[in-house]
Amino acid sequence: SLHFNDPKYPQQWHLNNRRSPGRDINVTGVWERNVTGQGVTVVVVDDGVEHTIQDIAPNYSPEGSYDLNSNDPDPMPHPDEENGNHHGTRCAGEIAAVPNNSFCAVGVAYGSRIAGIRVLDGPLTDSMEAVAFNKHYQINDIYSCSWGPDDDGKTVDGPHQLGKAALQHGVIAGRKGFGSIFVVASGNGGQHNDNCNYDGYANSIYTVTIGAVDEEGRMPFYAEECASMLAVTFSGGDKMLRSIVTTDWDLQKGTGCTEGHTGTSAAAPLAAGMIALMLQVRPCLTWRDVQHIIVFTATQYEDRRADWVTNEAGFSHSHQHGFGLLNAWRLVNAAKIWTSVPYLASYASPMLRENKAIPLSPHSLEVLWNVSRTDLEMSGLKTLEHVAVTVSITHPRRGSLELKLFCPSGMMSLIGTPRTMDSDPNGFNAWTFSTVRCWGERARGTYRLVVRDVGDEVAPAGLLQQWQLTLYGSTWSPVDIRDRQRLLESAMSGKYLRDDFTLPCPPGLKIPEEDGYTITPNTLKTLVLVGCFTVFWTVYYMLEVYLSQRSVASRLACRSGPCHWRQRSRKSREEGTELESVPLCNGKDPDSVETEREGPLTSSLLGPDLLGPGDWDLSPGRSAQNCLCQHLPPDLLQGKEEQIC
Amino acid sequence: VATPGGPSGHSPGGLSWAVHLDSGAGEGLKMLEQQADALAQAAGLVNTGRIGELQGHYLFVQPAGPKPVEVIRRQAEAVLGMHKAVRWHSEQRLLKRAKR
Repeated sequence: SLHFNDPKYPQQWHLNNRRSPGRDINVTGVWERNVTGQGVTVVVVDDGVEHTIQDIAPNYSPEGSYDLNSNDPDPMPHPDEENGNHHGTRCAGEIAAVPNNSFCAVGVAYGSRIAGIRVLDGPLTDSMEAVAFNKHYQINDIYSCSWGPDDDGKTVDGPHQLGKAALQHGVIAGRKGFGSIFVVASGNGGQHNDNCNYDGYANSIYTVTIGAVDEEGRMPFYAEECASMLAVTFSGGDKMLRSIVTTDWDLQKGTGCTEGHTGTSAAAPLAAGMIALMLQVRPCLTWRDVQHIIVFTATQYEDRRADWVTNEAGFSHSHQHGFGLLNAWRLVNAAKIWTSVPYLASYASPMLRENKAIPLSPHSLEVLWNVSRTDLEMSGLKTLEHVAVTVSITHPRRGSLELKLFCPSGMMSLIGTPRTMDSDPNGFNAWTFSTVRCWGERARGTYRLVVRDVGDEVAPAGLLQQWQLTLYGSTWSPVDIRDRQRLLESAMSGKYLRDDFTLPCPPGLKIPEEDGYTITPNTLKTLVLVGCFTVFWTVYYMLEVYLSQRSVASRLACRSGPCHWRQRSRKSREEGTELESVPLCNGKDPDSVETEREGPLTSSLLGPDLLGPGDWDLSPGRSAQNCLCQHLPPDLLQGKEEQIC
Repeated sequence: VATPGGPSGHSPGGLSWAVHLDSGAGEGLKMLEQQADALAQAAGLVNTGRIGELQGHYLFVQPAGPKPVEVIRRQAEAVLGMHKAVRWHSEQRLLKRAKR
């Protein structure tokens, strides 16, 4: 029933697919119920956001924005030679492009506020990332990050010490204590058989990792597999398939609109937009509630190559698609009735030293760790969310290694895939892999880590030095999980999506943003300029006063005999060009009868410099005020006295 | 190596270190800031302030001047590595990140 006059809206198949009904994010139903992201702020952490463009300006949030590359509050992108800094603006358009402005497109959460943090357009360090992840974190609810380490099939990297600390601080203190929502793209390394478990942003427990599917629901050529992927949503596919239509910048070759946004970069912002819709109906969802709702509501769909496996808790997961397609209608209806999950519980095994050789395929090294009821008593951990394995392995060619983790239920997670491009001789040094495939399963039992060397070496070359198992979950029991699944299914009719139905929602904590007031270089330069200007004029005026005092003093010295005023050239006097400051007083005794001097009225009104010599002298205590008054003709003084004097 | 400085952790050129100071029991923020300033000075660096919202984390940058990089690095590592209040420190390196 909704109609938008935005010229490209009909091409936005990801919002409403007329050509293949159902192949979209199923969002029009929530829009019809006025769920558009009102009151939620999404920040795009990228190369800048051109917030002046028509599709973004009305929704732009300057208070949530910053430019870390130039260290000033305005995240406008800077054109570069490759015409490349449009990425952030495109992502922003997917999230919050303004509808019915007859311009370009419509955003998923077109009622939300959009901010930008410009950080990718320049040298980037751990400390800068840490600043970015917590920038304005009481204003920004969702951080959309469509970037990461190289997807070259041989990089193993992620957030460093400060970035990790900032992600953790964000989920603890961000968004009034409900936790910042970090949405990251799973990566475009498909062609190099990369895996997003080699990307520390994607396999972090604090981030929502989003993959891409094309309009036919298949894994595009560029997409990566990954055991820690939560879900997928739409993006471009190969040449025959449509890409995402969104707002573009209008700098350089930009027209303000594009039909070519693609990659997992295009998927993550759509997910961020859908999460904004969820937060509108239930602002007090915690960062873990959001992850749970995604797991509970993502939809598995037919794709033979996807290798769907249903785990012990009834959740189906695929290394290609996570728990399935995000569906805005399901996400929002689930959010509306969701009550918070219990606190996060965790268990870490001791560091398990093995120093065992890794045999060549088809043989494999298998190591076990049993988690007993006693082990879990302290934390109360009953059912799983994320399972992490930190390993140290030596091997002359890291890409030859394959790692699998089996949960007690037998659910297998391929956490480390062989990568032909990865010839790094340094192996893994305390690298953490993770999986979400055991979500909702019981935590107790025996975990099995299987390592294989699929390389073509003649003799075993790898050594598993040590490993550690870390379980994250909650006190929810399997029964609780099943009950919640049933409750959600009952909500999918939309019966709760009414304004008169609202569960109580705590307001959250008042956490002061401890942003020390930072003076930006521009401000600094302005202050310095103003300072110099002020100093210069102060010196000038002091000099002038000093010199005029001196000249007065020299006149006083003339009191005893005739003084020779400096002959002023007639010309300069007529032109009044000669600058000279003379005192305001003639010093005559006020009682003495003042013979009115004849002379043009103007002369006295024009002030002292046109009065003749001897008119003046300086008797202390004479106020300039009296003096001046005595020079005005009496008729002028009628009534003027008060004003002038 | 262009590395950070300034409150946003960004400054043209120069070396920099991220430092995590142990905030002793009851020690106020002010005390921590003063300790950071003193430590930066001792290490021959300039304290540009706290890193984002991370309590106790500070960014020290190389001051302008003719000192050779190696000398600065040696002095900084020696001071930061030995100081008892330093829980962790790390020289900031450029990270390679790609848009997706």
